[in-house]
Amino acid sequence: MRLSKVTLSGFKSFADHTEFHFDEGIIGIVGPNGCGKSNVVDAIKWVLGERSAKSLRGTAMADVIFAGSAVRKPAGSAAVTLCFDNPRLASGDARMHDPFATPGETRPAELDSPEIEIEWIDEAGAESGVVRRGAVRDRLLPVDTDSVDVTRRLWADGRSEYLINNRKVRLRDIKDLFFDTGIGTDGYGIIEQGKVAALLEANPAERRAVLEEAA
Amino acid sequence: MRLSKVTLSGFKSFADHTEFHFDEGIIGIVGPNGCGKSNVVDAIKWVLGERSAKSLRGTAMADVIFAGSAVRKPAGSAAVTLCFDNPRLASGDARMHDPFATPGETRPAELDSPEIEIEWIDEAGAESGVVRRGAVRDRLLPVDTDSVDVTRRLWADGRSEYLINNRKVRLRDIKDLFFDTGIGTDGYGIIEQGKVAALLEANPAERRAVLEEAA
Amino acid sequence: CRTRFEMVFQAVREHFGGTDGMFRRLFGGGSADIYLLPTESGEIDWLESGIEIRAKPPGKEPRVINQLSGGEKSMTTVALLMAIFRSRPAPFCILDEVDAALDEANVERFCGSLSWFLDRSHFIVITHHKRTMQACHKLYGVTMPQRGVSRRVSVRFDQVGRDGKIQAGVEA
Amino acid sequence: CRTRFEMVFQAVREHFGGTDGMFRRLFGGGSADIYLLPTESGEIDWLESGIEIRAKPPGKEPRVINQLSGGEKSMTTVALLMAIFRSRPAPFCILDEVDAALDEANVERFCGSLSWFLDRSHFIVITHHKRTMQACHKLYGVTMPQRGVSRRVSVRFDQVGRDGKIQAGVEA
Ligand SMILES: Nc1ncnc2c1ncn2[C@@H]1O[C@H](COP(=O)(O)OP(=O)(O)OP(=O)(O)O)[C@@H](O)[C@H]1O
Ligand SMILES: Nc1ncnc2c1ncn2[C@@H]1O[C@H](COP(=O)(O)OP(=O)(O)OP(=O)(O)O)[C@@H](O)[C@H]1O
Ligand SMILES: [Mg+2]
Ligand SMILES: [Mg+2]
Repeated sequence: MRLSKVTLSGFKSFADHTEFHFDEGIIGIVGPNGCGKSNVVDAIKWVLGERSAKSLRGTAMADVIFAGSAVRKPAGSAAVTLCFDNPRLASGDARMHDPFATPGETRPAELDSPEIEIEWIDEAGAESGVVRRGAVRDRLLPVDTDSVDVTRRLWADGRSEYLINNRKVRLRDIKDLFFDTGIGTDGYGIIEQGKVAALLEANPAERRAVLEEAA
Repeated sequence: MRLSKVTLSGFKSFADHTEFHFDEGIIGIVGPNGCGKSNVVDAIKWVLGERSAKSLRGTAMADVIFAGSAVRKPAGSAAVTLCFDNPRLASGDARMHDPFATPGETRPAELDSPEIEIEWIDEAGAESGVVRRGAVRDRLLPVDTDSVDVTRRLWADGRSEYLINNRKVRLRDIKDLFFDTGIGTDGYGIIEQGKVAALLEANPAERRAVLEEAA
Repeated sequence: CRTRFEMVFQAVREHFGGTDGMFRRLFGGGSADIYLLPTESGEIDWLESGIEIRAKPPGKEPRVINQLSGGEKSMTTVALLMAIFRSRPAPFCILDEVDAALDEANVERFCGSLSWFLDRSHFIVITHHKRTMQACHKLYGVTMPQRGVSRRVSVRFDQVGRDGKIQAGVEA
Repeated sequence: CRTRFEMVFQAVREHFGGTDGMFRRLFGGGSADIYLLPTESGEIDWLESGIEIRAKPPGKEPRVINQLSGGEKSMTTVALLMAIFRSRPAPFCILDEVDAALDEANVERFCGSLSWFLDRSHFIVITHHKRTMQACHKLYGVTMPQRGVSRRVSVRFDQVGRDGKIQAGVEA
């Protein structure tokens, strides 16, 4: 379930459509101070469901929309899409890929993540379908496609939208999609700039929360 | 009033007597991670009157005493001395060197720092003399010598001592000595490791406090 | 049956402070550990207890973790993060200038540690260190040819100048 | 008579955000300012009001200072510190790895800014950047030949190896 691509458009300093392909083991992002490297990290956190404007270094969520520059007008909206590989697993059962499972043993059922429901919303805003995690056992993400696109969009007038494979969902559904995968805005997988020592300097309860995310 | 020398002995990782001479405009301190560079900054803050163990990265003040290593026993005490140049000023009046003074005008008396008293303590702990700032007008520090040594010592049993030119004083006297010189543990003159952006990220009242230190 | 938390905790503890754990690998020795703190009741509670970290670089005896230097703290955090990854890999890991406080020797060890995990995850690393750039399999440059507007270019290591500026690269 | 605070505030404001102020010098343009915030009463009070900082690198329009990047924040802080120094020099200034987040071009500008102040003060700079080491008039190395025990050596720039290790130096 690798993160294979990030697409930004109108997000912070990325006024134009920009793509980053993550098709190698170690990808470096380099460049002068203030050019937009950490804005890419903010974009990824934002799509994963970040709700605090402060943790995206702004004061209001609208601060993520390209605010204009000396030569460009402000953008009307910001949109970021994350694309994840979601191949069919050879062994057939996603649970078998769990690092907790002892080889040969099947995982005790109570360790299984709870039934998750992803609800698609149609144009009129009504519920138009539900996917249960149990229904898609042979892929890590409970969506039956080889790759999954997750998109978040925000307009200057405050409207916002979440999409999975171009179908509208709610924020809760995005959180459910990534439940138990180790990805999340508070996860241990993202170390922001200047926060390297934060794990050490946190209090014991905060450290526990990080490990619980991994559990 | 330059800081011309720092001497450490038994302070943190400086088990042995160590001197740093600051006789050039820009002095660099370099070396591998964990070797003791920031400990020198802690030593300077400590002599200037720092009272919080936490701001010296410890939990108790005794943490500044060399705690031993794989091959060395712990030290019995920690001592640091700062040596300041304190030449007689040509123009005779220290106040004339004040950046607030408009050339040609003498500074209005109410801008003068309040009368400061430095009380020396004799061996028996009794007061043995007082120096008033007014008495030493032609030097920046109110002590009538070309250089001023300020020392702080701490023993493992908790006893501590402050000295100016080898004569015992109280912590208050060290603070008075540096009153209005821009030096102080909260001053704008020391930027600790990892705290570069602290001035920007502080709240408006804390920023005001830094500027008041300069006033 | 042990809870998931208990299983993860034990796994991370082993991968962090064990004899072949990440701490000893990154520091070339020393010792480290994570342990649960007793709650108000004085007992250790798997459901409530907070976590304390102990880390001793080789030959040193810091009483608390706060006495470590800036670089030692960065390396200890990287070791702990890698230990969590070994216990429970996440699909990706983003490191934004975690090498900022490191000296050259530690940058070298940090780069080496990334390659131990390539079978489980992939890394996105933001850096100004030339050595870290060399450890990357692919580099993206982000510049602002028009002030205020970010543009992505693909670069090879040799196109990142000595002064950090990105020379001609292929526009996205 | 204006209080000392008022005099310092006005001096720092000019030295920070003026046309020839430190911010424009370090960023090669842009604009910056410090201003007093009204208190609860809605009035600006020279004795109580807190201070707000505004900084706009050339060609950018950040709404709040928190939107600046890591390197831009470091440079803005250095500009403000230098402005305070210009208004009210202190006998010394200690900078512990303030260049950690800077790219090579900004390290160069940072080093240049130190030399503007040598008539008023002297600097003690802790760094891992080779370029900053070159800007120093004298270098001290701190190493631990015996683990856990710091030792000071005098070094010349050419004795600090490419890998940051200090080669043979004269023991003090
Ligand atoms: N909504 C927005 N519209 C336009 N520009 C923005 C917006 N939000 C932030 N910025 C700009 O983005 C820049 C910061 O980018 P970022 O933090 O990604 O830099 P960086 O490449 O990580 O630099 P460094 O190497 O210093 O860490 C700031 O200059 C800020 O003004
Ligand atoms: N009382 C003490 N006795 C012995 N060693 C101590 C004492 N207090 C701190 N130390 C040691 O000093 C070391 C930290 O030193 P310091 O923070 O000065 O390193 P540094 O040279 O600044 O490194 P970096 O480049 O990583 O910032 C730690 O390893 C710590 O264990
Ligand atoms: Mg950044
Ligand atoms: Mg340090």
